[in-house]
Amino acid sequence: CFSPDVIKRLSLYLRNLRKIRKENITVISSAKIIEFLNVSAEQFRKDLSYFGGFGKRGVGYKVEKLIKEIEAILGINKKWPIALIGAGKLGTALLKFEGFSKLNSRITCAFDSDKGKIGKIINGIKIEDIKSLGKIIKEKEIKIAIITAPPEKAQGIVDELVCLKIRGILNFAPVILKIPDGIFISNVDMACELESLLFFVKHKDGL
Amino acid sequence: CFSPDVIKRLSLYLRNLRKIRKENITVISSAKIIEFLNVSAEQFRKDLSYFGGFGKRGVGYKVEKLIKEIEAILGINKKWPIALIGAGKLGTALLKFEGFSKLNSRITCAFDSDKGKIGKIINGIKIEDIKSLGKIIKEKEIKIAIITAPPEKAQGIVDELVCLKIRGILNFAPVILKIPDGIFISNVDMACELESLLFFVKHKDGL
Ligand SMILES: NC(=O)c1ccc[n+]([C@@H]2O[C@H](COP(=O)([O-])OP(=O)(O)OC[C@H]3O[C@@H](n4cnc5c(N)ncnc54)[C@H](O)[C@@H]3O)[C@@H](O)[C@H]2O)c1
Ligand SMILES: NC(=O)c1ccc[n+]([C@@H]2O[C@H](COP(=O)([O-])OP(=O)(O)OC[C@H]3O[C@@H](n4cnc5c(N)ncnc54)[C@H](O)[C@@H]3O)[C@@H](O)[C@H]2O)c1
Repeated sequence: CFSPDVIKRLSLYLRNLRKIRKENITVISSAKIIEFLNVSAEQFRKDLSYFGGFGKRGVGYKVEKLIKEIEAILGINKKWPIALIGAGKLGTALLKFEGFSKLNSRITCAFDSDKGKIGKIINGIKIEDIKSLGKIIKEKEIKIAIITAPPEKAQGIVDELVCLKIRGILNFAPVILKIPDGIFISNVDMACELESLLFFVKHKDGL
Repeated sequence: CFSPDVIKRLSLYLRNLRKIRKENITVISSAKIIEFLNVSAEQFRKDLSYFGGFGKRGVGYKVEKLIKEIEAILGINKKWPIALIGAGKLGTALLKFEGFSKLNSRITCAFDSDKGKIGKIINGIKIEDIKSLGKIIKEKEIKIAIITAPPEKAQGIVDELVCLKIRGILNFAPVILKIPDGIFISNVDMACELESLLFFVKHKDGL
């Protein structure tokens, strides 16, 4: 299987290619695609070769064709509904984030347990009561959930999602979630990122 | 030098140890410390050995002592002031995030270019005009900045921070920032995380 890093690099190539397309450039060298990405031309060719390789050496890559190929690999063309759970400070920021809508997998529903938030509409999405999670996840055939609930509530929510046959979780709560095999989880731990950054800055100055 | 992964694992061990300490447990096995972390006991011992190793095999680890050791390694004891740039939706959520205050490195100032936001106070922090970035960064001897500004503004802001001798950047804008050697950058790219999660979920079902 592929390492998550290959996929993350593909989505960075795609972002650069979309920028290049805006400048009306139709054919481009790999050097331009990987500009500023800290990736070697070797790595770039290797990443593409996983999926059959595209373009010819020395001739360059057709921008539009490569965009379509990478979008197909990333499955961007297939729309996936996503549920967001915990419409607090971070959840609200994510509901309004433009960056997710480009992925074609929009957040289509959101849940909270706070009576003061249930029924509110954020960016066109109505906040539902967490009690109706089961009903709505089944109705909308939701396979992906974003967790922006408090850390002590996250495991309970995930246990319920597992019963509802969820397949992927993007977790922002700073806890390690226990999930059965077969479910993909991606943890975004901002405190951990900051802590590791602080270490390297301090370490550079001599501990 | 250490890989960021070692440091991120240390901060996860620390989080588990703090939880264990709350249960009034004073000595613990490595198995308990690495519970639910996808880490082997081997890896745990190796991570600690970078820094001199602690505890004896078979006897277990003294919880309080290990917490102090890891905090010292992560430099948690030294206070670091942090500047946040872009007090919008995400910036505001981060200003209110409890998780950063535990790290002992609080966000001590925030900046924005929007007249409607300058002067506002969020979680006790006054939003300053981006025009006074230079003055305040020097006054408060700030070495770390968090970027939550729009992607097209991020590079310009970073260029100014580089001149102000910033040492570390936690970047949330979905762009690749060009920085000189010697400055540490950690990118949190939520769209990229979601895209890679979607790929694995789709891939599992057969592309
Ligand atoms: N604020 C940030 O910038 C930030 C940064 C990194 C990580 N996080 C993490 O993200 C999560 C959310 O943080 P926040 O700052 O938005 O907190 P918050 O308290 O503002 O939001 C949490 C929301 O979850 C809701 N909730 C509580 N129990 C629930 C349940 N059982 N089901 C559904 N909803 C429930 C609450 O009513 C609230 O609206 C936390 O785990 C936090 O540690 C936040
Ligand atoms: N909202 C999210 O959940 C989310 C998630 C992931 C990444 N991001 C990224 O984080 C960044 C912020 O996103 P947001 O949703 O908070 O957007 P936003 O528009 O709400 O906030 C951006 C803020 O930056 C300020 N700003 C603009 N130019 C500036 C400058 N030169 N100097 C200082 N401040 C300036 C704006 O006035 C605004 O307050 C963006 O790069 C976005 O792509 C946001």
